[in-house]
Amino acid sequence: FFGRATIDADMLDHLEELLIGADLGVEVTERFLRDLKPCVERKEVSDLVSLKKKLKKFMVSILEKERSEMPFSVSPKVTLFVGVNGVGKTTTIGKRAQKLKEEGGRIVLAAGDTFRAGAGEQLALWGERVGVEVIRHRPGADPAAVAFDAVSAGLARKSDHVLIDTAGRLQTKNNLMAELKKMVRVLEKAMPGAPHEKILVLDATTGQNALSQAKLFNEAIGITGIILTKLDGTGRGGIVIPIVETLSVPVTDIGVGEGADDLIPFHVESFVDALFE
Amino acid sequence: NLTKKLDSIFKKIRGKGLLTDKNIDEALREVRLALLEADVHFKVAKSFIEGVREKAVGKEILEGLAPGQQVVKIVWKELSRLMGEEGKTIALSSQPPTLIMLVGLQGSGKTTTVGKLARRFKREGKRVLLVAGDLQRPAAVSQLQTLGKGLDVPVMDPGTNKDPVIVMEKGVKQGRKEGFDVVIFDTAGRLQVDEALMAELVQMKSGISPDEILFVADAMTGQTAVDVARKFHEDLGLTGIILTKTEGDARGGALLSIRSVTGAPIKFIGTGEKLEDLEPFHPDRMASRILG
Ligand SMILES: Nc1nc2c(ncn2[C@@H]2O[C@H](COP(=O)(O)OP(=O)(O)OP(=O)(O)O)[C@@H](O)[C@H]2O)c(=O)[nH]1
Ligand SMILES: Nc1nc2c(ncn2[C@@H]2O[C@H](COP(=O)(O)OP(=O)(O)OP(=O)(O)O)[C@@H](O)[C@H]2O)c(=O)[nH]1
Ligand SMILES: [Mg+2]
Ligand SMILES: [Mg+2]
Repeated sequence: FFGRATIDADMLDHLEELLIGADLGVEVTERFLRDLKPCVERKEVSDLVSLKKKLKKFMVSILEKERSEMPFSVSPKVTLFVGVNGVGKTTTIGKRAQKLKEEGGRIVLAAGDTFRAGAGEQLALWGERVGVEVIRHRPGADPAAVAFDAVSAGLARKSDHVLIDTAGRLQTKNNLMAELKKMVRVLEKAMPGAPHEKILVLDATTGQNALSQAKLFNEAIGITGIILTKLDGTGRGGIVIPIVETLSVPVTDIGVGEGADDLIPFHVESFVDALFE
Repeated sequence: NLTKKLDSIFKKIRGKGLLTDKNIDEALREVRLALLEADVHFKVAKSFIEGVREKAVGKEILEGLAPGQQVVKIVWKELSRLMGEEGKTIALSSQPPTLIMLVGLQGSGKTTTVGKLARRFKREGKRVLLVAGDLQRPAAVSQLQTLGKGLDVPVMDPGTNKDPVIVMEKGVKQGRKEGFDVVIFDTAGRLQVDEALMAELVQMKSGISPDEILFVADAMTGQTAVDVARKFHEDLGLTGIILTKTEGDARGGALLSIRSVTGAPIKFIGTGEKLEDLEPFHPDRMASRILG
């Protein structure tokens, strides 16, 4: 394949295992390894270290391509958080609220998960911890109504941000995806242009199914950003590479723990370096 | 799908003969691809393929079976063997209460599964006590209490106790004292690389001596499933696995990875968010979705 003594089959196998092991997936891994071939033939790379460097370049160019810094001067800015069950949506909202509060913002949280046991209480506790108001209805209430109320409250109080929590849902459940679409329509009624951000929360321990999650959530409501959680664990989250490539949507932040300060901006270079560890 | 791919590979082989290394290579590449796309760990996939190759090479192409079918048959057999038997549910201890402890990563579905198990045992006429051993996640105790209320199953109140190990030990005492048949312990989600929290689990185990330590794993877990399961198993000695969120389109290859590093039987699968959504494990159904 490469025809050089220094770059041999073992080296390629090692790289393949590295990338597959980081959940990049077979398709992207094989494509990257194929794309290395001309670099080797042109003698741009000659050993494992330079092969890895080249691979990192491929990844960085995919991940950096989509960084769109939208200067949002709308008020309140409404952000909807969606994703499958247990990925860290509620916790991420708490963390984001903490960050925005530190920056001096006025924030309203919406307890849009009216289904799961303890969901409202969980967000209420986060609201208490951070010191921001939480709009909550009783369990079983219409989630879109909670979202509507929260945006109305945000408009009335001249808040800077409304962060909306939603119930976890598998992307293949049409009725639940329809509920999400309805929430987006209702938000548009509450405030034209809302929700200004639609964040898909992905768990770094998730494998290839994250592709299906990204595809179907995007088809349903249009995703504007991705937050990747639990990167303090051993999941590498390499799946965001094919996701960012196909969705053309940036990863904005990463979750690195369960505390209020454990949400940090996504840094492409450090993320790619970590994939190779 | 995989069967069609294998069939087309083997169409080229006509008549009787042996399954050779060469014609098997191509087929095994397709199988390996299917496993990796299904989130099976690459090492697990590799050793699985080698196992199939050993059993396939040099075999007579059996009368009436297309060579492709024969390889598929071997793959199927090996996969089912790896998955383990079906219907291995939870046996009740001869000395009640049976103590069942649920462990796993953050968000895998433990608390909900505690509720599901409680509902199942209650419907079998057993008296169940739930112990809220997660004192760290906001409203985790409240979540379990809400589930318990809905089932009319008591949940032990941790009170002002700050130490989950002590709460778990109190749970055992209360379970014995009040004659419960089953006590189910919820624990906080934790990373297997968090040494302090893994040590806490080991402390809990020695404090309560559970009959079952069930690893609750998310069906969509990727390559890291091997590392996670191995560590939980090394530290605790898992007696069973529950795979959650299986009703979606995740292929569930993590299950193969978890099985191969723990050898623990799959006790149940979670098939939804409601407390009734707990089903016994069918290895053949799981095998077909992993193979795609
Ligand atoms: N280690 C770690 N744990 C996290 C992170 N983010 C969230 N978690 C934990 O993951 C678990 C699930 O978090 P939640 O915020 O309840 O997730 P969710 O998506 O809102 O869950 P549902 O509403 O039930 O769908 C909790 O135990 C969190 O503490 C992270 O970045 N690192
Ligand atoms: N679709 C689906 N969702 C499930 C299933 N089991 C649990 N869930 C959901 O997964 C999410 C997380 O469940 P929890 O029970 O809070 O998970 P946990 O492991 O206790 O989380 P931590 O205590 O934070 O570690 C919730 O939204 C549950 O409703 C299942 O089988 N299918
Ligand atoms: Mg939530
Ligand atoms: Mg829990």
